[in-house]
Amino acid sequence: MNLFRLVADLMHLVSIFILLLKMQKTRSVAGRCSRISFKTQALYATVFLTRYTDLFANFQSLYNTTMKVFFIASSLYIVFLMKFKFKATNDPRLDTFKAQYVVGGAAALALIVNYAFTVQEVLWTFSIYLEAVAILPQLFMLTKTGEAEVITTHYLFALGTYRGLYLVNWIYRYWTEYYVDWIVWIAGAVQTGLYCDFFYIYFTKVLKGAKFELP
Amino acid sequence: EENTRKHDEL
Repeated sequence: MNLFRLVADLMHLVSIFILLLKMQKTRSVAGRCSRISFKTQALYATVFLTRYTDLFANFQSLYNTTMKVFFIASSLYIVFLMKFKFKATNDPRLDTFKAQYVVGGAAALALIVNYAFTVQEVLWTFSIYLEAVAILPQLFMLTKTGEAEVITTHYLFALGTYRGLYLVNWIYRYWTEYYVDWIVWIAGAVQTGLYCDFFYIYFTKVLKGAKFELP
Repeated sequence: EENTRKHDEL
């Protein structure tokens, strides 16, 4: 474990707490002008369920196991809140990104490009590829609604920063322990790349107190 | 390959 990865995981936790706070506070998934994509949250739940199949078989540390359990539980809880508790405020007509394309694409690629053709390894690889593009329905929704509440932008900032810091963690681990993992490196770079234009707007507008509005 | 070693990252 290194500081970069620890802070990255904490930013991931922060993003989940921001989302839960927003949903509890506004008691909905659609604030005045910003909406949370159910598809993205469902994709994240899938990512954690397919990635942590080794939850009991592969004990790394108490931290690792605790975080895995938290990510699985929180992502399922968010899906539950969106699907049942705040269902009335969830408008599927705005969540129009074709999620089946990213799921199909990630599954196909995981069957072709993986480290071992075993069920667990292919599921793990699928979760890595899926996580890279899971934010697309959410970003797509932002482009449709054209603007987002500030708290939603902080959610996206934390989420984007988490994987961005993992990139730094991988550079550090390559440099210190010759750690190489092409699959997570490339997927992580794609994932962080998807946030670039969001980060640009976030830093140039939201942090200056302006509303988050897409040009 | 050694990459199928136990995944130690979240």
